[in-house]
Amino acid sequence: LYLKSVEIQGFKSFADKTKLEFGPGITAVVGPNGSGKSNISDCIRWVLGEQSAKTLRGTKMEDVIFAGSPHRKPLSMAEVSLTLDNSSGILNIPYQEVTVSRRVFRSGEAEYLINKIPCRLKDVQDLFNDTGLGKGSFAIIGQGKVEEILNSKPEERRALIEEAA
Amino acid sequence: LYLKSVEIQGFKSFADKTKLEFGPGITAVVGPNGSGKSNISDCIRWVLGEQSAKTLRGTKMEDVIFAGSPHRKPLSMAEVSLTLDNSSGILNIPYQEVTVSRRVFRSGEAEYLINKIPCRLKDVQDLFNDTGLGKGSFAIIGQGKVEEILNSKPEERRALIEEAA
Amino acid sequence: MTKRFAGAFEEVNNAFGDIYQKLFGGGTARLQLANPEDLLETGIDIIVQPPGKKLQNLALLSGGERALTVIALLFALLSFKPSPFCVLDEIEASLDETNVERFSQLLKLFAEKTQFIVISHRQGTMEVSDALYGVTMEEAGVSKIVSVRLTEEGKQEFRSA
Amino acid sequence: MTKRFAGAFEEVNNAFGDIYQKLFGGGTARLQLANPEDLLETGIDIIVQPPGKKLQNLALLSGGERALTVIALLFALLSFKPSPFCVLDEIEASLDETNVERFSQLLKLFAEKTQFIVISHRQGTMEVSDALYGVTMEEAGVSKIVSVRLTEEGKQEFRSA
Ligand SMILES: Nc1ncnc2c1ncn2[C@@H]1O[C@H](COP(=O)(O)OP(=O)(O)OP(=O)(O)O)[C@@H](O)[C@H]1O
Ligand SMILES: Nc1ncnc2c1ncn2[C@@H]1O[C@H](COP(=O)(O)OP(=O)(O)OP(=O)(O)O)[C@@H](O)[C@H]1O
Ligand SMILES: [Mg+2]
Ligand SMILES: [Mg+2]
Repeated sequence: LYLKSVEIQGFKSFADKTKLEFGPGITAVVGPNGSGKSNISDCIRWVLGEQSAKTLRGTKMEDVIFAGSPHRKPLSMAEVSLTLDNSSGILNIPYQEVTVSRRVFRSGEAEYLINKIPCRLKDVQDLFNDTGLGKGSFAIIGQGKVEEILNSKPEERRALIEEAA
Repeated sequence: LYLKSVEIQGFKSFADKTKLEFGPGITAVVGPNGSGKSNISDCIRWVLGEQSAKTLRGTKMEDVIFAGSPHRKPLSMAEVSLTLDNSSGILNIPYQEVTVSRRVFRSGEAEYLINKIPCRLKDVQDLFNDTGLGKGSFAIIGQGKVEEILNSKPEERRALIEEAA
Repeated sequence: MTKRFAGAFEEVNNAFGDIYQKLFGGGTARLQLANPEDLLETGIDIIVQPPGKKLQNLALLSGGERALTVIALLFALLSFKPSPFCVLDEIEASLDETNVERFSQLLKLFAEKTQFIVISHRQGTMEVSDALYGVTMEEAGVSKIVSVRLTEEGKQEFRSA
Repeated sequence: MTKRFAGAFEEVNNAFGDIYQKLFGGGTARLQLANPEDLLETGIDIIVQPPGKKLQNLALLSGGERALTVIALLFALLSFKPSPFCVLDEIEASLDETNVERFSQLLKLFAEKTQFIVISHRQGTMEVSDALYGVTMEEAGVSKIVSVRLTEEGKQEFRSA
């Protein structure tokens, strides 16, 4: 299983349609404070099925929609699409390439698609189960994670192993 | 009131007698991870009267005594002396120069001295009261302080102002 | 009692808004009483708007923006209740180079009235210092201090020590 | 249930001790069950001894030593439960240059089996990357991506952007 690209539109500070393509190995993301780097990490978390607005630094899910700027009005929808190479067949659906998309609207309505076919959030979460991208995986190590683990109690650290097992 | 010097012996990683002298303006302290920079900050906190072992990253006060290394035995005492220029008379004792010393022994016994005269912890704390070096002052901003304030609740932030007022 | 708190709050708030603008090169920030009627117990919220951005909850801001906001608050508290000297332990760790530059200028300003001892890995901070101590552990587990002269190369070398 | 936890604990613990030594250039580390009899509920303690230092509570170690210890743990968890790709957001912020160097070597090793997306301000990390994206906000409040070629100067410039 191999990440090919992420397409972002209207998610947090990514008002304009943006596509990031990924190769093997290490891709570094650099830039000044507040430019949008962690927002990219939030995009990926979100399209994989994150349901906690707090983990995405907001209070409600609609907080991820571009809220406007001095020169731009707020947008009404946020959309992220993640494309994976599935030639290994790890995702148990019969496609060589799989694109998972997620949208949210100001109304709070949400849409989920797998290869352009509408589905439910549960289908997305089930798709990634046991692939190392689902719940309890370490696919995303956020900006406060190291601090969080250092300040955690012994019982909370147990949870790290329990969720992985 | 003006910091002139700090002398350290046996406090955490400072096994050998060490003297730091300070001028006006900004003194930078640099060095690799784990070399002892924050330990210097702990020294100053401690000699000003810090009573919480937790704030000094330990579980009991004796944790600040040099615990030994591959080539050295543990020491039995830690001592820090802080020397201030008091020509402004801000510290209300009749000395131009004031040296405050604090010692702790493995037994847990402690000694406090002001200009070599033994005194109690309370005398040291009273000396620094209302000088901007006492409790509730911002003389020491520790390595986790920014994170701590960011994660604090509104009521805890209130405490910052209350203690200063 | 609450009169003193209200006075302190006012003063810190003004300094906070002011210092925030210096550090961010614009924008606005203020402290807000969560319950203005309850001066005895009310918590304090932080409301900020970085330059060119919308008014937002501190939580949605970036790691560096959040750190810089708290640095502004700490310096506001320091201006309200000054200390003869102040020890800062790596408070600018999450700032990018531009923000470290702004932070170091603020430090120089405050250093006119306060002695600072700044533990740092950042070049920008070292560049405004008047003296530099290097801490090393040549012998395992034992700290040793070296006084370092502030040449350009010297600072580079020490950063990578 | 507890059998699975015990197995996971064993495997993560071995990887942890191993990776810790790579990152610290020596020393020892292990996880310890706070209550070995109570496999269902027991918490987990972290016991470490950096090279040349005594066995100590994690709390007494330095900011950088603590961060590096947790990085070792995270990579141990990643080796036990691999992901096809992994996003790391500024996890090496408190490390000095030497430790960033060691961290970047570990990253290269893991990158043979895992794609990494690493958000970073650190030169050492940028130097082991195969591709680089720059994020900018030329227009206030709107992020824009620039693909950056990995020349020496290019990396320096971007770091100070
Ligand atoms: N819904 C939204 N609409 C518009 N902008 C948003 C939205 N949510 C967050 N932002 C903005 O995105 C910026 C944060 O970006 P991000 O956290 O990605 O920064 P960063 O590049 O990781 O910075 P740092 O290096 O400081 O961690 C903030 O300035 C915030 O105001
Ligand atoms: N009582 C003690 N005896 C001996 N060594 C100690 C004692 N207490 C702490 N130490 C050691 O001091 C070191 C920590 O030093 P310190 O926190 O000052 O590092 P630092 O220079 O601030 O590093 P960083 O840049 O990572 O923050 C640790 O390695 C710890 O083992
Ligand atoms: Mg960030
Ligand atoms: Mg430190």
